[in-house]
Amino acid sequence: APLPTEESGIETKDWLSAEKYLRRFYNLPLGLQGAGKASDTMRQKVREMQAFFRLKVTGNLDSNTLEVMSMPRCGVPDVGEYN
Amino acid sequence: FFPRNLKWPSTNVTFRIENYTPDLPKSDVDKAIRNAFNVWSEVTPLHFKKLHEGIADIMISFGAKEHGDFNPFDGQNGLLAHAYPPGIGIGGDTHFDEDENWSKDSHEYNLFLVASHEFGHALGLSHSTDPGALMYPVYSYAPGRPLSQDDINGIQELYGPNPNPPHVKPKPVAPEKCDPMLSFDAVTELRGETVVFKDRFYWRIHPQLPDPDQMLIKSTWPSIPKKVDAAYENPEKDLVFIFSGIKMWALNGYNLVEGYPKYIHKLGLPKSVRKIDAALYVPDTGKTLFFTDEKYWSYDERKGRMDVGYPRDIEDDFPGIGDEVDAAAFHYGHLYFYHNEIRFEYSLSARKVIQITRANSIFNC
Repeated sequence: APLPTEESGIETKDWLSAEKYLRRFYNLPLGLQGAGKASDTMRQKVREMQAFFRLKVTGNLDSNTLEVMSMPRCGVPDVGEYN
Repeated sequence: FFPRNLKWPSTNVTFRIENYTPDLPKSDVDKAIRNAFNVWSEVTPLHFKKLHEGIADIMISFGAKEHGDFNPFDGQNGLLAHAYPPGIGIGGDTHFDEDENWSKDSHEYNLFLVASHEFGHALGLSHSTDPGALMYPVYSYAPGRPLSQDDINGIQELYGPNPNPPHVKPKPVAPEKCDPMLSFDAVTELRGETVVFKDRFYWRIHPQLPDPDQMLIKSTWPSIPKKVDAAYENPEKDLVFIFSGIKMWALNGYNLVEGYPKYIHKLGLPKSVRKIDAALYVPDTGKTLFFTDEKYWSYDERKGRMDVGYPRDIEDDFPGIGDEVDAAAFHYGHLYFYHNEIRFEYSLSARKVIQITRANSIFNC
């Protein structure tokens, strides 16, 4: 999916690693989705992640969120069914 | 918990270590794994029995990248380990990423802590949102007993409490910021924040945050001793110096600077000084004052040497603050001296104490 324009401040590398993180730990669905849908789903998953880590819930990939995503951690998903 | 509150049907759970990391002697791995199980058996009726062959409930292995469960690791850092909730087959199995460097202390990822966390999953606990809990998903090092009340409540919800709990000396209680008798070990500025050290803990006071954060010294700086005697900031060098006994460390931001610890005697203090009570840097003069017992020294930061004519008596040069200090800091042009539960605000220009408050008035108590 194309990178959403409102996230233009985020580098592609950060965006891709965030997507990977959310797929692994927050069940972000794999693959292509309908137009506009990818961004909404991603934003929702970012919100979930921010709420879990008691960050400010914005749905945006701000620096605090990216920092937590880059920390060493356990590979078990934080929410939902064990995959 | 995992969906359907998965748990082992019996309180006797078996485990087997399938292979070992080369990062540690085999005996250290065995010890870390056994101690990690003990963490959970101390608070539940669970018993863990080690098997040397065959299939155990919890199969433990070290592997890199794709390691046989289609749930690959990612090389160094990132994912450290994972475990499966209780169940047959892969259920309960615990895998550690061999691409990590494992250690028995804080230098690399501490195997005991990661194993304790993963065995929480292997017993049925999911992740906790409590940053102080062992089951919080992000790795952080802290010495001592790893379980928080949140972890204990979780595991006891599944298995109940230990009917014969061992006599465990509880962790010392963290100092309470609004205790009227609270005294401080050390106070310093750090890039606009104020950092207050007390026992094993420190508080961060940020001017834009209403409440100070309290943290374990060891969880932020595992290699410095758990008790700090003195600290000061030199904002021109963007360094904070921390003193414990006869050693000193330097921080740039929250990161330890390489080349430390150094001995305090390198500053020019006599060998008879075994501990600095307090230190502060006065930007206008470029001098750092070191307080030990009833004396103080003046260190010229620009010349990198002690000024002549020191030590001098604290009581003579800072009238009104008594003859000893526990902590000191320079803030907005004033010196602050802490002794027992009292804070003295001292004006350098007026050469006198201009306000006396409780030490914890710094927390708005």
